[in-house]
Amino acid sequence: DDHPVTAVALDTHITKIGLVGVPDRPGVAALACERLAAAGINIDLVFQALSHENQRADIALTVADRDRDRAVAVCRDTLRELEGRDLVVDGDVAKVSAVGAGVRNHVGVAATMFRALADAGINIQMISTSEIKVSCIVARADASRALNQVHDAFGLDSVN
Amino acid sequence: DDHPVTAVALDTHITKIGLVGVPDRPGVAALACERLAAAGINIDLVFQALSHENQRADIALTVADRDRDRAVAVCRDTLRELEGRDLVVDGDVAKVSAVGAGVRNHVGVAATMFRALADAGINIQMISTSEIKVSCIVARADASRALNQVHDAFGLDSVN
Ligand SMILES: C[C@@H](O)[C@H](N)C(=O)O
Ligand SMILES: C[C@@H](O)[C@H](N)C(=O)O
Repeated sequence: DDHPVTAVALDTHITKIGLVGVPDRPGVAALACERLAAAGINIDLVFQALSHENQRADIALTVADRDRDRAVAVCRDTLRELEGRDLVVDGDVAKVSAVGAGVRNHVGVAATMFRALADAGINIQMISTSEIKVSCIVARADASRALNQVHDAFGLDSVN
Repeated sequence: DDHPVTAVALDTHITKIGLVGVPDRPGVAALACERLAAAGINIDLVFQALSHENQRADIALTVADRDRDRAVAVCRDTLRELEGRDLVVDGDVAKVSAVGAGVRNHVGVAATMFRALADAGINIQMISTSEIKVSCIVARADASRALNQVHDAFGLDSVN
């Protein structure tokens, strides 16, 4: 299959919220997400990679820009309750995603996407993947270049 | 829709590899994934959450157990080339995923999944999400309990 990726999507209306240095024990991710759900806030993506060596971890998430203020307030309260270390908030982000049935078993799809961004000098802030999608969080200012670079890298027709 | 999640999946044949403290600059994620692709290794999932304060970041990934030795060798070389801080490898992990069309806009799906795991005392090691799936990496020993707890939490028929 010479087109493992069949679409590239861009969402610029998201805000990144990071709960830094929360305890790495059962119930922490649940509490954070429950508090947001209770406030009626839909979580776009959730990111957690490696734990720190001090039994702490970072949980990052993205929400719609329109939910930013309420989500930040909820997360700040949650962080305090968990005795987490810090809250980071960045509205200047965008999500670029490569979508296709070939993502799951086509070796090199992530590499192709990441290389397209790298060649354009675009830094990848967060990564989330599934069997049909690779999503990267980049700076808002890089959004349209990111979309075009990834689009070209997968041999798709011009977006414009 | 009272069944936002329609299936729960489990994969116990995966190994977690973490590239700890790699430079947070364009080209790093690309290099790591290109080296794995060049070795013919398919990446299952890629995880990157928040950067560290010293312009470093962690990139974690999962590969099939059968690819572990080669993947670790490739990642070790890549880490050295990037002057990253550490490589972590853990084969004692499993991926439990909640899948369904309701994940994307049904507030609280992530909360429900994470709470199911928490109530069973299961620690979440890594999180990756998409609009139709929430995946958690847990300890291999927790795998079948994780599957059952999440299954029950979403009101699905028994797996057994
Ligand atoms: C950090 C967070 O994911 C924690 N390990 C939990 O299980 O909730
Ligand atoms: C850490 C890694 O994702 C880096 N920021 C890159 O763009 O490749």
